[in-house]
Amino acid sequence: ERTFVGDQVLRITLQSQEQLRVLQSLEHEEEWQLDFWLHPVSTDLPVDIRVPSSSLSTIKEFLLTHNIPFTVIIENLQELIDMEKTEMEENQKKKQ
Amino acid sequence: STRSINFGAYHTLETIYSWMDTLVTQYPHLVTKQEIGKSYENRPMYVLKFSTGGTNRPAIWIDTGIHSREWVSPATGLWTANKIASDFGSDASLTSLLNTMDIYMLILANPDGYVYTHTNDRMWRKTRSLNSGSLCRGVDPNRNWDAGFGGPGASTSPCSDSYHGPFAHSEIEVKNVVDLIKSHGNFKSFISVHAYSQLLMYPYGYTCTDVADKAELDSIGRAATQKLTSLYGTYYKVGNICNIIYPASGGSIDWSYDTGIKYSFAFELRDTGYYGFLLPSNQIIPTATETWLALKHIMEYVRDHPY
Repeated sequence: ERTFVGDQVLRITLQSQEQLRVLQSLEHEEEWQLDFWLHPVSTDLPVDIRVPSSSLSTIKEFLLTHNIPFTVIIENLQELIDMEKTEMEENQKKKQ
Repeated sequence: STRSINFGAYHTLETIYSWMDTLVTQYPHLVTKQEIGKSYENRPMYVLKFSTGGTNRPAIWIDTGIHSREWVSPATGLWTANKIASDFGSDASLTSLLNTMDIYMLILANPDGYVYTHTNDRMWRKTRSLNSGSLCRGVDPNRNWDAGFGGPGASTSPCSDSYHGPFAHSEIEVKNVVDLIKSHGNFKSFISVHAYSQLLMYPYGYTCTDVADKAELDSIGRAATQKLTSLYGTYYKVGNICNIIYPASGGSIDWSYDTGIKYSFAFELRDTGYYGFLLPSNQIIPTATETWLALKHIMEYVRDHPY
């Protein structure tokens, strides 16, 4: 089973067309294995990116270099997945 | 009994399929379960048909869970199916709707992907079909419809999450729906439910050209989301896919609209801003409840505006 230990989800609120273009260029960046949950489409909508733990420092540095502000909306994706799984297992037990 | 399922929890495919049987048992004169075909990995695909009788009545289509990691979508579908069944006979508007129209619900539009998110990869989005010449599996089932297929906003790479597939309707899960809609021939509305980002969209995605019915669809969408927002204040944006998100070819509601189903819409359900695809289960019922208000508005409009 694939795990996501240390993967974070960053939320980026774009403030300019230039930042939008920078983010759009990231969509074609395969090396960092970014998973766009919400794609960069306009400055009106936020961008959510799941960043594998292996690319975290690089992507954060990239955003800082381009003065693109971000917040971390999920600190450790695996923790949420584990909680979800535990809850489902408990529900299943209750049902049985 | 349907009372034994917790609508405020996420469930496995087996539990959902089993629950469908209990719903049919509880409402035998309203609900039937129909197999529309098998998935790539040979799982049955079931639609719940809500009908009070008659042959080939005008119908409304609702699918949930075409992207497997968007769990709140089928969870909302489950709650909605139960709502339709339990409110029939007591909700005058819904009752009149079902006395003239049928509703078809496909709660797990991508069963293989859904199972895969439970067993191997919670973040899986696509189908599970093998791609010739590639180690990467799966096609984005919402880029695989015959509507500007292979155009902008879809990837040619089998390793991409938005891979459009080798040809339109290559995915059996898509073809099963296409075959049903075509053979039925009398669908008046097609609604696809996704998550997340709080949008209500209408065609097109494969081009930014306005559809002929843009004004009407926009007006319906705005009225529907106004009702949705009235419950908990959840804010929705309304517009065509191309302008509100981005060009995305091969989408289901573009296909349905071009097939002649005027009232084609796609929902992106709620997000608290903190969880994305991992929306906590305590958000399921609030999400479903607010979505119902919008869905009902669209369905009533369809009932009242035959074409």
